[in-house]
Amino acid sequence: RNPASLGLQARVRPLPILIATGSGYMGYDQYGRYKDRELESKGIEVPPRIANEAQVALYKTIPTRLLSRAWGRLNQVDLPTWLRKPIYSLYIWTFGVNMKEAAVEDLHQYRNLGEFFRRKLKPQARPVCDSHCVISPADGKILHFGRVKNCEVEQVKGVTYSLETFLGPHTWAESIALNRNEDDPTNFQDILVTKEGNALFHCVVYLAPGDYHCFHSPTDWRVAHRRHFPGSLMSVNPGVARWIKELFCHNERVVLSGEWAHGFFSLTAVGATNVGSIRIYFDKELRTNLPRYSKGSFNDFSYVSNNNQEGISMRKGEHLGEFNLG
Amino acid sequence: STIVLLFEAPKDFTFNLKAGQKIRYGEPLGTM
Repeated sequence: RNPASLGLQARVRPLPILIATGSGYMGYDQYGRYKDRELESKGIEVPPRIANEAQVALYKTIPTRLLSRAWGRLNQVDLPTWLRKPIYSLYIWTFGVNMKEAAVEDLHQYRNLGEFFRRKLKPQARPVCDSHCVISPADGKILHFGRVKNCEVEQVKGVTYSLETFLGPHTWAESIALNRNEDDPTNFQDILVTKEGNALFHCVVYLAPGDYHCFHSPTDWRVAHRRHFPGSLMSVNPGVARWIKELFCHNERVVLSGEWAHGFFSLTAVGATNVGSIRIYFDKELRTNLPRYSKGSFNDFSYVSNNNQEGISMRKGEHLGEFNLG
Repeated sequence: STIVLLFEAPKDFTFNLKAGQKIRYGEPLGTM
């Protein structure tokens, strides 16, 4: 019974306790999900299981921004030519990428995975719909859509986040020079709706790892203001979006706001763990996923200046920006 | 990653979408 073996025993003892509690918790959680599925199969609507504050705080302790930047650095390393095809083919097979639509189909042309991730499409691969005023800005999956009610936006059915937390205080109006309806607005949502008979709508598009990761202008509009919220880079896949309320308010994001034919219009690009950086082609100042930021902060930038009262005019379908690895 | 569109439009604007469906850049989201 020498001290070394006592020390080892002391270290080893917590391990089985941790494993037992962890697996006990997992078992309890899985049983609950099984019960939910049972109820749903009987047609009973079950509210989504939302993470509690402790679980969200635990998740946020994971250094997702550091991991994201490390992932980005790794994917900037140029691969030897002979290794490119096997690596990219594995990525293509894993995430179901359709290389026939890519502007450059030859895998050897992509020096690293970061460049492969930023691949462009053949112009004719995505015809822009002429007969509708709003189009999808990107390839992806529709997570949720509909009218905004009571200043709450649904990230997925039944899980909401606050409109005001997501967009930040309404101080950009000066740069959009929105002529708001006269009567005094009662809440944040009313402030955004500038014309009688209008309502506020939202649509959430989730881009999976294998999707084309550039995004385009969803309509003819003029972009007057950019607000960059540094933040976490938690995963935004549909499973996590169903589990963490206010997920899009925790994550790093870039809010572009302006005006279209019917009044207020905004597009927000929300980063995620493996896709931490957001680029807006006409905004050379924007830097995202930087090592240091103060929690809850945001920085504003107006595209309306003395010699450009209009802001940035964007045509429907025009290249607007892209997500980058890391 | 995710893109969130928030915009005002006449009340009769309707989305022609289904939650969970795949969509591609350039396809219509809705009609007035």
